[in-house]
Amino acid sequence: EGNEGNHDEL
Amino acid sequence: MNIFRLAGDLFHLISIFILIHKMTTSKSCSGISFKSQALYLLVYVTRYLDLFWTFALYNSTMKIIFIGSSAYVLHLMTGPFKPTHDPNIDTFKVRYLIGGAAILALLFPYKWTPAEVLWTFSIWLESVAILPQLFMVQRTGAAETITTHYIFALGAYRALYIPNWIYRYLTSTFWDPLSIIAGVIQTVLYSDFFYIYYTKVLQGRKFELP
Repeated sequence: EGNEGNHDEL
Repeated sequence: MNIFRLAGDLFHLISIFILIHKMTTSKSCSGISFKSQALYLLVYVTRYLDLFWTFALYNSTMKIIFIGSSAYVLHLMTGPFKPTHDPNIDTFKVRYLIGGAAILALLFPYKWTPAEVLWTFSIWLESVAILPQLFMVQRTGAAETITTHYIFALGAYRALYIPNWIYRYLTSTFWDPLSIIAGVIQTVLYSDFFYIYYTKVLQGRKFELP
C-alpha cells in the first residue's frame, strides 16, 4: 500500500 | 521521527547555512549554479503547498525555513552578488529536467489532484536539481572547498533519508515508493561527487577533477 498523499516528510 | 530522518534534515539545514555563509562572507556567488538554486525554490514551493492546510510544528517550521532561505539565496544571486555570477558556465538545459519531472508527475501521482501532482513533480525535480551544479563543477574542473562542503551536505541529506525509509518500513510499514525511488536516484547522482569529495577534500587536497 502506498503513502496515498500522507506526506509527513520534507 | 527517527535518528536518520533527523540527521538528514540537519544536514539539509547545514547545507543551506554553508551556502549562505559562503556567499555573505566572500560577497560572491561564484561557483554556485543559479539554475540549481532556482530549481530548489521551485521544488520547495510546489511541495510545501500543504502549509496552507496542514500544520505540524517541526515540519511546518522546516518548510518555511527551506522556502525562505531558498528565496533569500536567489535574492542574493540576482541582487547584491549578481556581478559575481557567470551565466556562461551555468549552461545546463533545465527545461529537460522540468519537462521530465512534469511528465512523470502527470503520469504517476498518488492521486490526480493539483496538490498531489505538484508534490510528485517536486519529488522528481528535487532528485535531479543538483545536476546544473554538478555540471558547472565538471565544466570548471574544480570547486572551492566550501562549495564542495555545501554539495556534500546537500547530498548527505537525501542519502540519510534512505535508512530512514528502511527504518520506517520495518517499524510501521510506512512505504512511499515515489519518494524512495526518486531519493535513491538523487543519491546515486551524488555518488561520483561523494567519492571525489572523500578521496580529495577530506584528505586536505583541493577538489579538482581528474
